[in-house]
Amino acid sequence: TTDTFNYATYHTLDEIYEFIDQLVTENQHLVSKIQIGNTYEGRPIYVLKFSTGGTDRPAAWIDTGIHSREWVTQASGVWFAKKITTDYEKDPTLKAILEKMDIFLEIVTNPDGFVYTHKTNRMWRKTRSRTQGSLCVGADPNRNWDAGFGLSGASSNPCSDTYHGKSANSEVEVKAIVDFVKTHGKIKAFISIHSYSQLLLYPYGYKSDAVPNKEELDKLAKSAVTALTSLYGTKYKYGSIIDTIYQASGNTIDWTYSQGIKYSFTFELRDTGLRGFLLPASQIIPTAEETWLALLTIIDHASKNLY
Amino acid sequence: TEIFVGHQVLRISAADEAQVQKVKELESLEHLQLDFWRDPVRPGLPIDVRVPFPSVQSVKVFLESHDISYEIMIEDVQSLLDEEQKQMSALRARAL
Repeated sequence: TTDTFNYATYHTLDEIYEFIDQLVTENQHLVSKIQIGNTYEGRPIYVLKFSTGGTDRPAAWIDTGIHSREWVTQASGVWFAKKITTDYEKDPTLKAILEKMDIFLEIVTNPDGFVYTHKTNRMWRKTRSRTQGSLCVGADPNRNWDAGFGLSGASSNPCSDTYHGKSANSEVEVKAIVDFVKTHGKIKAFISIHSYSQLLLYPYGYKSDAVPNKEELDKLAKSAVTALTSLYGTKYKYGSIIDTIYQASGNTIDWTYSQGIKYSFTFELRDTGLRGFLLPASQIIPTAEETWLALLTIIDHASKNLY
Repeated sequence: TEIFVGHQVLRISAADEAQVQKVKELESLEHLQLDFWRDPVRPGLPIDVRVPFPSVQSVKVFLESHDISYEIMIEDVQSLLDEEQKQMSALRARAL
């Protein structure tokens, strides 16, 4: 059962998909599974919906694992899913959120890449789509969104790890989310989770202009980071993508922000032990625990400031 | 399955903009097959790069000749991957 599932180890796609099914079976009153599309190689793309009922409700979105080699993110996504089911009646903050909003969680955002990291190349980051005229495979799904697409901060070389793809939304894994977000129409907070640099970032990535809501986002980021740090003392920086790390065009949260999702954030989870993408499995649970506090802070704020 | 025996991850500290530019030069040398885990952006931000075994010496010589400091963050990537696999297999066996 999901009670005996080992959250302190890394899992394959099949194991995570079995976990998803089990979680849905055990919590039918709260959790459902939605297939939002298929990957380039034909695998289903699943999103978990946590809802206490009602229709046409606002929602928060969390995705993990868009860069396949960032294994701590998918592992944290699994932990978040379980955490919601165990806490939704016990934790007053989560309970209040779920009385107003639904939560969508996409645990493996890039399933083809994730399978490839398990079977062939642990360092794979991109999708597995083919580019006509090139022997190189895949595009960076965090450069493929229709926000400053193709500008500086992404590569036009299909062999690069930051290749932006043929055109905006050319990656079906990206397009599936785009369609879902547009069709839903009431997503109010969107949080995309990466690893590793210990950062909490808000738009923009493709330009140096300040977002219109900078003051509020900055304050919220500060609160979220404070909550995160309170658990284990993990140090995080926060700010806009371009100011805090580097210019990155065509990224997820610039697009979501452009769609009117004010609370658009992206995380870079921890690497306190200098292991980068090879974070020891013993750090999965502490990473997820501290990140959860920040997620709750952001979603709670969104639920109290619906727009 | 791709193996990473002898691949090292170096954490490079660029002291100024000129050193950042030098590391960017390295990035453009495709034959070295470098995999930047954290890109060269600005002085003060660490740069992490996975260096395949055949390029390790050239990269270190390049960095040292330009007086750019670095430390070995991961001595041998494959040994960590082996550890990771062993842990996953052990847990799977125990579960069975």
